[in-house]
Amino acid sequence: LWPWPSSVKVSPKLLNIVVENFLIDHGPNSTAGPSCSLLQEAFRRYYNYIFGFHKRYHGPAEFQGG
Amino acid sequence: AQLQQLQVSITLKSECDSFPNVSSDESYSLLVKEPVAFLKANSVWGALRGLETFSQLVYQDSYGAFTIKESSITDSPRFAHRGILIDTSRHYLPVKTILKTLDAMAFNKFNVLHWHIVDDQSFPYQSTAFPELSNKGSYSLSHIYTPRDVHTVLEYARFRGIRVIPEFDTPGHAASWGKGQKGLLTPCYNPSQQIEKFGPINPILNTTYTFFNTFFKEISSVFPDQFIHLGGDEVDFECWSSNPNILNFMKKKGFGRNFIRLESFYIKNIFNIITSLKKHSIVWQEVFDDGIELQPDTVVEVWKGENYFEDLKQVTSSGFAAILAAPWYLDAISYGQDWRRYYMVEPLNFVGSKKEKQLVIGGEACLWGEYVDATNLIPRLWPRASAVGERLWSPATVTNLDDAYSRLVIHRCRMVSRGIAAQPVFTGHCSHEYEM
Repeated sequence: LWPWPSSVKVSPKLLNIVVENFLIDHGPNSTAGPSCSLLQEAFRRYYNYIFGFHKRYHGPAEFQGG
Repeated sequence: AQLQQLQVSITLKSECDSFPNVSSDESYSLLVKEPVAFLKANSVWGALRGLETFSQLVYQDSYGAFTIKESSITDSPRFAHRGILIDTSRHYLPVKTILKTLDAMAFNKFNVLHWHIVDDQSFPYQSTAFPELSNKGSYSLSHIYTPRDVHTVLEYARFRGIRVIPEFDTPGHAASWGKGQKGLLTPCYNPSQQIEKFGPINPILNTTYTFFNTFFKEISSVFPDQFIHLGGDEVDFECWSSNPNILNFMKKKGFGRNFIRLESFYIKNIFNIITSLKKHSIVWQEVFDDGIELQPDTVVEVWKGENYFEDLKQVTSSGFAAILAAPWYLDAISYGQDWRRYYMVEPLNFVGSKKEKQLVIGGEACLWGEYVDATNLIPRLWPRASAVGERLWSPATVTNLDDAYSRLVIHRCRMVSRGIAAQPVFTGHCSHEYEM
């Protein structure tokens, strides 16, 4: 992580992410929603930062649930 | 176990359609737990910071699969003003390069772009009120920032929670202004004849202040931030002292031959214009050092490298807010890991009360443009500015250089994978290099 956050607790438990099913979305009680273009664009941008490189060079990982 | 979603919740006023400001709340909390991760922030500015942190938690192994560890993070910045200074006068920076710099700033949680937009060498800012300034003062008509360019930079920055503070440095560093605005600069004499040379802004003419009234009215409407950087550094009095009209004016005013008093007269007039436009000022430290009367909310930027802790002490003990730039002039390059030197600066390492230290609102990594243009700005700035970024965001206790090195190497590779040509920290490789 950079810059290092104020407080970080990380457990050894590993979660898998299936790119095709993963979603960044607004919480149900959020005061911002789909009309907030700043956040919509940020969701798109960060989804691409996280997985976009993968899409360009890998295609979907062969990953089955369980 | 799978993570299926990241839910982002803004808990207070979203500020979705606002511009960030010096008191924007950038705090967030992030809980990564099966099957849904929760990112909570009081405003969109904290959400942007949290999204960056979340993106750094996701790991992709060499088979292309993605994993993330269950984790819980609460975070907020140590300093509110975490800036990058770029200089678009010595060398013009294409808008694309500025946008790329804004991308990298977001990856490093910087929140202020200090745009030193004009200076002696060129005047690329295209003013609507005074188009001749860039018509005559820019390197060429393709080396300008149109109103549309400026709007693009402002909106791109806003989408990343980054403030844009423009600097229009006067009375010194203003040679390029004179090409487009006749009569604005002081004509120099040698000894009793006027020569083809101009000095600082001419502070004795009413036309000067009429011009600045109109000009700063435009600037305050174009640039949304509450602050405008007025410069005020390195004023050369030689030309003023050669001009008989200036000397007569000073005599009438009772300034004698004290040119600092003339500079003070000028700066105060400019301050009054800025105040009338409901904006606040940032100045370089000379304005404070010269004893010029500052308005209470003026921010002083400490840039002189010799004794900057003493300067911070002087500024804050006088009750003014300060920004630290002195130890972070990244245009000065050397061989080796100079990021370590930037990283180990402790901005509050001066004698002062708690209240005075709270007046240090942050710092800036500065990349002056004498030897920097679009070909080398990004590798010069990153990841060296990342060291400044962590010092201004993270708690003061985060200083372990070995730990920082191992994280910075990964962070640099991550920036490279996101299209930022950050230079290597030392030796080694990036995992994605093999896949390319």
